[in-house]
Amino acid sequence: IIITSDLQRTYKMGGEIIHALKNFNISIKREEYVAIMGTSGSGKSTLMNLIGCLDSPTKGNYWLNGKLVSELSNRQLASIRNEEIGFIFQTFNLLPRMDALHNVELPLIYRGLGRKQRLEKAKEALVQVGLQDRMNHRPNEMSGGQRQRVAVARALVTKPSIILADEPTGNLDSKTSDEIMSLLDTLNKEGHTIILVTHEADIAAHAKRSIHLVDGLIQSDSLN
Amino acid sequence: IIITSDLQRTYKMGGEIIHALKNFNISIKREEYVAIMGTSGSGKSTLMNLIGCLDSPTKGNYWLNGKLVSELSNRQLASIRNEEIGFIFQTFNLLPRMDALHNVELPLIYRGLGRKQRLEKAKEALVQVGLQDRMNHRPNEMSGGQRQRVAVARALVTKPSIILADEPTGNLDSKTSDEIMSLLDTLNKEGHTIILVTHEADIAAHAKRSIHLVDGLIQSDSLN
Ligand SMILES: Nc1ncnc2c1ncn2[C@@H]1O[C@H](COP(=O)(O)OP(=O)(O)OP(=O)(O)O)[C@@H](O)[C@H]1O
Ligand SMILES: Nc1ncnc2c1ncn2[C@@H]1O[C@H](COP(=O)(O)OP(=O)(O)OP(=O)(O)O)[C@@H](O)[C@H]1O
Ligand SMILES: [Mg+2]
Ligand SMILES: [Mg+2]
Repeated sequence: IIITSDLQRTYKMGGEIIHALKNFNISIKREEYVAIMGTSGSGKSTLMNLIGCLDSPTKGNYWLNGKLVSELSNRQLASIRNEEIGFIFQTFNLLPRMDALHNVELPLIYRGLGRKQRLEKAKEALVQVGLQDRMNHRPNEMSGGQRQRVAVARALVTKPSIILADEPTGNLDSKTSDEIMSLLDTLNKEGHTIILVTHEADIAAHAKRSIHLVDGLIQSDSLN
Repeated sequence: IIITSDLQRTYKMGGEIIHALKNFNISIKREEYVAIMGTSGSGKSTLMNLIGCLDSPTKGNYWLNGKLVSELSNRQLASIRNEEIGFIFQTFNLLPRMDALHNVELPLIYRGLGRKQRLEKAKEALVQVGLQDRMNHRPNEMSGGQRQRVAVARALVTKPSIILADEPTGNLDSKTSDEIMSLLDTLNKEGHTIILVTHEADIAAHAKRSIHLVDGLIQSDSLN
């Protein structure tokens, strides 16, 4: 389902070249549950952005569901992002002027669902992350952990076949973390592919396979 | 040094009243090292914003260094914030159009230091958090953990007498977390007062006293 070949992402900063991801080769099958770990700056979010079609590699190839992503049009890419992939961002990326309910409703608008059905599904997703009492709050009227949970709800509301979670529990206490991880575990059992970036070994332990990144390269890739 | 009496913070949302902090009574002496823990939404950031003079309580009193904060003018409050308090925000709050060096330099400008001295101190602070190779990067050219470390460097660059750290290691791997905590531990040994919000027990263990918040109230307050 996800295959990369010599994937690279570099940034040019003045005279300097930063190799955020180097010769990255990976193959992830449908329904896998993979944890990606590594130190700060090792390339995890860069990798997630490439897999999530939010960024293009500098070199190398990426096949998603058998299609070479670099050959897709912008329209086809946007359609894949909306229909196949749910992305939980490390820094949440919520729209500040909308409340939680409308932030979570957004991916359903792209899917063409009617208003009544969208609001119903958005409410259900917010209840699942424990935010039934915060639906009408905007991001700056919520705590850090509540914002993170809105980001989780928004990524999951379309029940996407591939879930990319970039540090989904970084701002959560252990009880709330457990609730979010148990949501992800259930989705994996129901057949969704999950790729999870985390710094914490206990969170990574929920996955079935762990990949360790060091300086943009895979240091190890093994079953848990 | 920090005394609160019946401190309260409520928010009005439409017809609803949210009691983020209720009848909060605390006394923190100079050079203490206090950890504040509690579930998502329990009032930790609200408390930190009140202690850091970034917000005013709805009721109750707050004495900082013997002065009643509610009776200070805006000018006096701004002066306290710049001279006494270093704040590490849960969501970093960096200026997006400036690079790391200039973000960290900002508190020193308020202190009236000359350009050469400011840049020297800002560089030193960035080296201390391991970001010597990212000084000229803007926030969106850095990883999540790198942005968090810029927020740490900025809070510490003026060597403030009171350090308020709202989840300073939430986006950091364990090795980098240890480095940041060892910085804070050293500052406490050198006489700085530290109040640290965290969800992780291993991080809280660095402090000498732990306060647990539940729904805006103190559930427990004991020595570590
Ligand atoms: N501007 C606001 N308007 C309404 N409610 C608010 C506002 N800011 C915060 N709240 C509410 O106050 C409560 C306390 O928020 P606070 O940010 O202090 O929590 P916290 O303990 O820091 O949580 P976390 O661990 O998730 O960061 C939360 O339930 C939050 O929804
Ligand atoms: N736009 C950019 N321009 C220049 N360098 C960048 C840019 N974006 C990221 N980088 C660099 O690429 C490297 C990898 O970044 P990435 O965000 O993938 O790290 P990460 O593993 O997610 O780290 P963290 O655990 O701190 O979130 C970092 O060293 C970062 O500074
Ligand atoms: Mg990252
Ligand atoms: Mg908070």
